[in-house]
Amino acid sequence: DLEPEAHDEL
Amino acid sequence: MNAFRLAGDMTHLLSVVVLLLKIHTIKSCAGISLKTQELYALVFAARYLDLFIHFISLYNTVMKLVFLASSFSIVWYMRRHKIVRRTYDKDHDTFRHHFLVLPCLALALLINERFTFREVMWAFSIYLEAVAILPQLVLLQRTRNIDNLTGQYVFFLGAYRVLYILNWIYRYFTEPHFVHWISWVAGIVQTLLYADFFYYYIMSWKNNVKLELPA
Repeated sequence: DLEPEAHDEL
Repeated sequence: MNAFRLAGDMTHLLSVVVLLLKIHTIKSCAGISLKTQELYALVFAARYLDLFIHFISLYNTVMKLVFLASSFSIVWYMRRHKIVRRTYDKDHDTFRHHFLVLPCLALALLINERFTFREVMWAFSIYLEAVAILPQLVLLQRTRNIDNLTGQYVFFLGAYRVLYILNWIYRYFTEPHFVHWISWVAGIVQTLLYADFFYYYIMSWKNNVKLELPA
């Protein structure tokens, strides 16, 4: 199950 | 961080610098849509809620602070600064930008990566950013003399979006878990909105004539 990753973009 | 992402962030930063240069140094905001600037301030406020919760990198934190501070100060200049606000073309900046906010919020409540406050606000900021340029593009169409700085400002904003798409393509192939459909679809929509502008911008540059968008 893929968890949403942290938003590392601006 | 790949080269496309860095180049994208730098063109985004450059667009802000160009706009601040125009406002701060020339004391003019002619041709700039206050409605678009207000939407951007809202976009950054909603998206960077995690600023003091999640630390990603010093670069990330500093850039977020720069975009927050610059977007709110641009709105302040256009609304409150004695000289700058007189150059604001209020009569042509008539796009009903408030009507963009609620549909974006509704969409974010329906389509998000996770139904939490911060994730909904993140999706909201992505949707709103995609359409935030519309008042600016409408104003450009109505502006007879688009000055160089205004043209460059919008060009750099559009270039930032194109570079972000290249960044996503690169990340998709190099980071198998990097899947953000929301930002990809919204980002592609956002970039397509610039297509018309890009065409006329490049033509005016090629033919060495003043930029003008057909009404």
